[in-house]
Amino acid sequence: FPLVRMTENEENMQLAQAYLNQFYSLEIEGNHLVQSKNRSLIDDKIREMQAFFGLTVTGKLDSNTLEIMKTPRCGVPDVGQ
Amino acid sequence: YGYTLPGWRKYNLTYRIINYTPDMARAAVDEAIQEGLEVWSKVTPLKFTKISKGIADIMIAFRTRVHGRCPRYFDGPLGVLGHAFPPGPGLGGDTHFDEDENWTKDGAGFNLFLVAAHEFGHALGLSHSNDQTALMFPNYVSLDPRKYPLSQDDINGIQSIYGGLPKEPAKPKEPTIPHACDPDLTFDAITTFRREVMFFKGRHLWRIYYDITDVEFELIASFWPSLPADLQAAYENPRDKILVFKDENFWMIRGYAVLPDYPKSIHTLGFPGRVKKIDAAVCDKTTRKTYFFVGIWCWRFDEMTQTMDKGFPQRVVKHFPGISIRVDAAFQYKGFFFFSRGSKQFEYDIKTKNITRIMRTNTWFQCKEPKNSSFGFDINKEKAHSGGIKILYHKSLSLFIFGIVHLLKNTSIYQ
Repeated sequence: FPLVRMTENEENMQLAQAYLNQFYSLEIEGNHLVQSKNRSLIDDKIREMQAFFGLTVTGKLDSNTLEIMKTPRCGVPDVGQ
Repeated sequence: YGYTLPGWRKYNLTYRIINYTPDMARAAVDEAIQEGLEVWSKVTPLKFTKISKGIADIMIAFRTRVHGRCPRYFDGPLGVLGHAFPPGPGLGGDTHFDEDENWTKDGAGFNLFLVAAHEFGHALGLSHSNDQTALMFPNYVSLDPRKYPLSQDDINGIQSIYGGLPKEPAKPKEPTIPHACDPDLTFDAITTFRREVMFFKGRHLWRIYYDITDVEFELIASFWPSLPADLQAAYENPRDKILVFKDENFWMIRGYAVLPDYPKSIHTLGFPGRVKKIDAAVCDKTTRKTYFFVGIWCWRFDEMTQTMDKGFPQRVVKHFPGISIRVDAAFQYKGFFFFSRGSKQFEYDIKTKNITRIMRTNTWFQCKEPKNSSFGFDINKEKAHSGGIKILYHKSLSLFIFGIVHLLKNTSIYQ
């Protein structure tokens, strides 16, 4: 079970990173940072995304946030266009 | 809402559909795209024209995965449905739809009209809105495609860039119908015509007859459809024609016919280029000389030689002592000149060169109680007859005394 759990979290994190890269300029802003700072930037980007969609701003990948990320959408970034 | 300025620097934009999805009939795609653009043109001055070849402002294509030189890519079914680029050259305005989606014209799959309308918002300069009711909200929301999809947020956004719909041109005011007994009645022009006197006002004229106690109220167009309204001067020449003037043009009329080759320029009569309109004109039937009034000046035209007399223009007051006014209209009746200015009229003896009477312009219509209403006849029917009109020359002792008093009173004012 722990192994499966990890995989699902990883998948979600990959999804989140890809989403935030594409729509919230994560990659552009974070590619020069060390990993610890990068993690903090991801949390900030999650907060930014949650705020944009009117979700509770936690900075964590909760189910509502993931649900929004999985919804079909427009490919134009929400920020940094 | 968010937007990028300046948007397109024009209001007429072209679009071209480069390829079609096999998911829908071509006509349905055309319709969805057109309606997607109309969503925006309904609230802005923007107009969209479809072209079938060449480079359009908005190039529309169905693509998959990484496609061409587009810096954005598609991700297979679901996920990203489409993207578009903000106004500008090159990729600017271009709109791509992910061919890996199931495009439809109704609720099953993804409605092309809704996605297209959203993407065209980007192509016009809008960015995503966080208002969940807005079409520019980034996530796909299945709306009823029959309903207008823009929220107020979308409308505010697009109008921030392009402004609102152009205002409808103001409806022309209903032309007012002049009242014969209005104490403030003025005339545009007056002329005799055979045994009648015609008083022009706006689109209308009144006709009175020398020997018949009757007055008619008509539309000018009912006699001469080609004449404009708001004539400025008119006179009857010795050759049984009337000439009517408006701005730099004049028309010649014989009976019910406007003669061919008219209007002509007033400058063909000998006026200098600085004269842009004639205020009034009257022909002295005895001398066959026509006087044209332009502001404080008058010209004299010889009807026999069809040339302007030398020594003119002269100041009106110099040639017609006592007439120190700008004349609205003038005509000759039973030897006298009658000059109108505003609601006043001056009877003028051209032999003795002095004012013999001052009266209201509408004295000719024998109004019993001048007031702001029609009298005796229903002018709303545009044609009417008054009863019992008496021309001024019918003796009236009280009127005569009234005239003398006013003459004495006003001669001093106008000289």
